[in-house]
Amino acid sequence: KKKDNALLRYLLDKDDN
Amino acid sequence: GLTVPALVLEFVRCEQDELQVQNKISTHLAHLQQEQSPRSTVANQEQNVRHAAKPERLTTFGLMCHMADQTLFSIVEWARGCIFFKELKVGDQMKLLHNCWSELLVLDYIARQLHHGKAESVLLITGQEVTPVEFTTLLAQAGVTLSGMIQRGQELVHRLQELQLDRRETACLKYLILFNPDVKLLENQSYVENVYEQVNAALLEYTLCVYPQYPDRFSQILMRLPELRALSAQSEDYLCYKHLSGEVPCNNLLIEMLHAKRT
Repeated sequence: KKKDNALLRYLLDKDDN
Repeated sequence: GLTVPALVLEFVRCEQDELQVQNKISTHLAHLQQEQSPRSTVANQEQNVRHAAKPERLTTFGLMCHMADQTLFSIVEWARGCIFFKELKVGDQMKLLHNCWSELLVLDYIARQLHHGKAESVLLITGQEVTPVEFTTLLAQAGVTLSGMIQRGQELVHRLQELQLDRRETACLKYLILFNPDVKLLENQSYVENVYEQVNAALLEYTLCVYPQYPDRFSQILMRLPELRALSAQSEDYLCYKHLSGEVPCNNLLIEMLHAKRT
């Protein structure tokens, strides 16, 4: 399940710069 | 003088630059189509011979999926910049987005048609206009379920057009959808419920202040939300079905969102 959400988590977690 | 509630102004301030989104997505899709084009490069041709398989040309449906996928990226980007949303932990942010991604997608489509203002043609997020003739052809090719959903979407556009929903109200609707108090198991449940109430109050105040001649405008607007939700649920079911039959291009945010809700 965790793997399924990897992209969204990455997008929300990433730094802006 | 009209006093627009500060919160509503803040919502509008958080809106994305439409042209920027349009450029980003149309560039992405142009690259994609180039890659998928059968005679794009010599290297591709060699590869095709080696694999003895014809490159699959992107279907209209496949293209629509990519467009929806890219729109989802921009929706996540929008949410990240939203007042209130920023304060939540990533876990709660994910739960909210898992719950409402398809509603936000449908609203994005509907709002674009609404502000496009041409009843006969459809405006895509890429800035391309689907002419009435093209639209009729698309509907005829789409099959019963998809064409039914598109027509349902057009009906919702008409209803909101009759109301003349403005951009500030559209922005409020996005927040009402994002901060859905029905989402369960949030770490910060009361915060989300409180934001929802604040948005509700701001929209009510806004409609009463800007459209005092229509005292039931607020409830008229809210009445459209269940219709939007029903249409988005139907779209999700349809996408799931298409995904199971292998027709949705893979490795994207769209599929991840589809999985998240179903597991």
